[in-house]
Amino acid sequence: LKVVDSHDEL
Amino acid sequence: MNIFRFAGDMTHLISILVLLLKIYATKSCSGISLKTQELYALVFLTRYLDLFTDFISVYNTIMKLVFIASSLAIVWCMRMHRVVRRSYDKEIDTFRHYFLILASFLLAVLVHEKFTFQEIFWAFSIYLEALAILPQLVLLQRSGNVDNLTGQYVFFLGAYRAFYILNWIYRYFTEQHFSRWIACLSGIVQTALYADFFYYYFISWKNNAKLQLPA
Repeated sequence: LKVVDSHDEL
Repeated sequence: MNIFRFAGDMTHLISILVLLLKIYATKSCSGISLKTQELYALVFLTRYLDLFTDFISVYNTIMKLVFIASSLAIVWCMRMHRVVRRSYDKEIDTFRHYFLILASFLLAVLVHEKFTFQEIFWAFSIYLEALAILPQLVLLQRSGNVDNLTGQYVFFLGAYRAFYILNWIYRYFTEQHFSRWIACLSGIVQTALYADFFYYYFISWKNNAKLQLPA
């Protein structure tokens, strides 16, 4: 599991 | 997370709960487009491909699971449930939604953030969501009278992306190099498609009358 913020929206 | 996005997610959740309530309480799916529900199930399945590989937050993961599970449950209910499926307006839910899938996929192959499997399907899901409501809006116009729960379902479904537009504006001004052009432009198109529905919904609310869409 890598924590990303690319698509942090639903 | 900001208040606009949270309000958008909650409005989206409410729209799904209203739809589930309508189907469960009335044991009927009249006035609901199965094609729109199928498109939404496809939107969630292709958007959340990173469900098991990327972790954003517990909230994010739970909401993704809720959206995928509820959209599949609604499609199952409308197709397989022996009581509900009888009330499906098959003869007027005739929008050729395969064209929407094809158009969205072609656009996603051309316009995406990165040319990777996951990003192309993410862009596909964004474009498809903008168009997914069309079969439902067409069905409402054909079926004339709209029952309250169906009207509220479409209203909340349209309102949630409007909150997301406020969220993108807010993030644009508060975060450096924030750019979500694909989602933002697609979200504007999506919300614009509801414009005439919102107008008639407001009129019916103001006159306290039944929601009537012109044929």
